[in-house]
Amino acid sequence: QRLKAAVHYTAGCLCREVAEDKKMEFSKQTIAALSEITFRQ
Amino acid sequence: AGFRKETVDRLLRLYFRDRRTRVNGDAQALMAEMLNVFVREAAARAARQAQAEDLEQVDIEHLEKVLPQLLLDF
Amino acid sequence: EKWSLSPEEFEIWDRLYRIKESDGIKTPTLPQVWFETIENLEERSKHEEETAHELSLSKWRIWQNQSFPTFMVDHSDRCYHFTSVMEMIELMRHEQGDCSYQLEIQPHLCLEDVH
Repeated sequence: QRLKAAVHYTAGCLCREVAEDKKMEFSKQTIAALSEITFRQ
Repeated sequence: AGFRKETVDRLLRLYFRDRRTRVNGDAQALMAEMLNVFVREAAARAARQAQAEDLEQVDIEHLEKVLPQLLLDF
Repeated sequence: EKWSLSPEEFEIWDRLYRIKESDGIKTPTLPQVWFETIENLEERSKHEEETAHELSLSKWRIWQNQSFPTFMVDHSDRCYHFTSVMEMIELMRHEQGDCSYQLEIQPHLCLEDVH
């Protein structure tokens, strides 16, 4: 779970960079889903 | 922002059968960069889908729409 | 350890990203991989089933006959193969009776090629 939290945190930071770049917001679910997909990848 | 090599090393070792298997620094750095590219590409494609629908928030369904092709591209 | 979150990072994660009960949302998971031909690799607990929001790879299948825009990573050949097959399926979806693919390809069949 700690490892998943580290992946989730990093995915969130990367998403925030894209969000700033595209002037968009990402919902919490989207970041959580992207984190889970990345973990599985 | 980006994945730390140590985090990636830990992720990889979760699935190694032999606990003595090691991943050298270059492989860790390359794997970390691959995950950075993966997350940025997924986020950018989902954001583009939300923009195409004239929305300002990227929701889970925008990620779902691009997911099959994203997974085939990696 | 270096691989884990520092206390500051943990605080940010807990505040910005962690899914909490109060959020009223379920934790997204990827669909399970089911193989008809070999035993299933992973069993998910009943509890996990209920508390998860399972992402769908087929919910938007009718959108998959077109390639979505890309950014730093172009589509793979596998992906173009996938979208072209989905386009073929979409075209055949409305066919009644004869199969256009069969009508087109059958004349080219040489039986000695297959016996």
